[in-house]
Amino acid sequence: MGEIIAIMNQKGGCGKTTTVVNLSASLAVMGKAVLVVDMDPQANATTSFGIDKTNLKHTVYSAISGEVSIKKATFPTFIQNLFIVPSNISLSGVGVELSKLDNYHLVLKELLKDIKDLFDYILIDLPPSLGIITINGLVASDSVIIPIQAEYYALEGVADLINTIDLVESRLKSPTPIKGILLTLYDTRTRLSRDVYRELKKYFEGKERVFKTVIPRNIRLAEAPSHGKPCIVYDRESNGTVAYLKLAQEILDMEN
Amino acid sequence: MGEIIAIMNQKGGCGKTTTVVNLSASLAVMGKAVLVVDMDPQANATTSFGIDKTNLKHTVYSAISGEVSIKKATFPTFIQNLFIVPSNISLSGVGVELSKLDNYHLVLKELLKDIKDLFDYILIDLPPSLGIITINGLVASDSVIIPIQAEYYALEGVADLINTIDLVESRLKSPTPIKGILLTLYDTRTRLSRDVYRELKKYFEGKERVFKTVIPRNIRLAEAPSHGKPCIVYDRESNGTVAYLKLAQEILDMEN
Ligand SMILES: Nc1ncnc2c1ncn2[C@@H]1O[C@H](COP(=O)(O)OP(=O)(O)OP(=O)(O)O)[C@@H](O)[C@H]1O
Ligand SMILES: Nc1ncnc2c1ncn2[C@@H]1O[C@H](COP(=O)(O)OP(=O)(O)OP(=O)(O)O)[C@@H](O)[C@H]1O
Ligand SMILES: [Mg+2]
Ligand SMILES: [Mg+2]
Repeated sequence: MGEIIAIMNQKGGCGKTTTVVNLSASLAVMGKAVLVVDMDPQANATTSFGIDKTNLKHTVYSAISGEVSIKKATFPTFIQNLFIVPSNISLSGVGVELSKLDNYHLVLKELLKDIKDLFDYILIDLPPSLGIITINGLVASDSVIIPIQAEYYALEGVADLINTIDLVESRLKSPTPIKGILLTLYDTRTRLSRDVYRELKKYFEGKERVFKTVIPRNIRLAEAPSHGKPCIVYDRESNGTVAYLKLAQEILDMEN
Repeated sequence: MGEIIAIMNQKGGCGKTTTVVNLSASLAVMGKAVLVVDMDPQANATTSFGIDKTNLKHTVYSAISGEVSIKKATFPTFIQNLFIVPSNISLSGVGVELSKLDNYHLVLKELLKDIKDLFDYILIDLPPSLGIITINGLVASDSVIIPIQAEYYALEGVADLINTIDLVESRLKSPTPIKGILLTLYDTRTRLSRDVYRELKKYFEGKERVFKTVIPRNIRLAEAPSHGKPCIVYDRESNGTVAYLKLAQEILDMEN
């Protein structure tokens, strides 16, 4: 029975896509069957696996709009055990279309029912907003991972972010527990990173789990997507690769 | 007659807010009368001037919803010549409210008519999305500055971004010329930054202006917001401050 995890934060550029791509690849390399669902019209997760977003027969939008089943929009990647439901700019119009439905927030949840049992983990990449796409992602998920970059604006947005998740839960009667807070883009050399990390731990103490694994700022993580590969394939030894393998292990250890 | 400039890019974390805050402060220090309109519910621009977003009498939302005039929602900052229409999380519901109006895309444009002549420059900070808030920002503006970070995902999104701006122009019959492409978070030490810069210049050659000024990655720019000050106040000598002063000068030189 697969676990569906949304990777979410309305703050832009905090490492959502980088986490989806590298965590999914790490879990796959550890032998888990993994599906990535790219729910961002920017389709950064899609291209990170070397897929041409302008030349797709079916995307997540084809499934959401009812043109094809989600199975038809599921493709293998070049990594064993790792599959993807790709995206492209066609998804950007879906917010307006879905808003006309009564159960607009259940569409993705219903779609994923058909394939949930085929995978151990399903990771959903979301855009930096709180619109209908993100709400669909939250409602469809069993849990959510919140990447927070080690910078001031990101820290400032935390209270609003937690309120928003609570609001979605109470209004739509669909709880999505936080699996963990993930500190990303941590630069060991700067006082700013250390200050933000200390504040975050204080803020969440006794409330939510903050992953022990911290993702360092590592240029190889930023270079890998331009080669269409997750970092574990691009540079097996880099700090970025090691950090995401550790995160995958920390998540697997939580299961037991 | 003030020029209204939108700072826009749906890619998250590319330096939109950092550009609005530091470019506006630079123009103000050079003697221009400047207004910042914070159209992001995250309200990062608001707090960057030391304003408490949880304790605001009026915000941009109060003006958009018709509760008060935009003048009543305009406040001075601690920097001479620099004013702000602040924001907070109350703005996040505006998309749904505006979508019910026929002329949903003209609301901000109409509001700013009342105060446009009081300022030399009005800079609009926008969220990382292509929703109704961003469309209002584009339609209300005389021109748009597009910050693009020197990283791969940002480069990948450029074609979709330009298509989207063109689409807004043709559908809503409201042209917003691109004032310039601004390279941000440029790290002189990495090959990635140099590669992205070269690709961007090639992509826009003969089509759009790429500002000569490049904004370097500079930790002082990321630290300044935690002190509630633009970088020119926080650290006058830093590379970040100097770069935004140069950008302001390059924009003023374009006028003549
Ligand atoms: N740990 C890291 N070290 C170095 N660069 C990173 C790291 N994590 C992410 N990046 C880079 O930072 C930028 C932002 O990351 P990413 O695009 O994954 O964030 P995001 O939250 O998905 O952004 P968006 O809000 O636009 O969806 C990208 O250019 C990415 O390559
Ligand atoms: N030139 C720079 N040097 C160092 N840090 C920077 C620079 N520009 C921006 N930053 C930092 O990078 C992060 C992203 O920048 P910023 O928040 O301004 O981007 P944005 O496009 O407004 O993000 P969002 O899409 O969430 O609105 C912030 O933490 C900011 O402090
Ligand atoms: Mg992303
Ligand atoms: Mg911003």
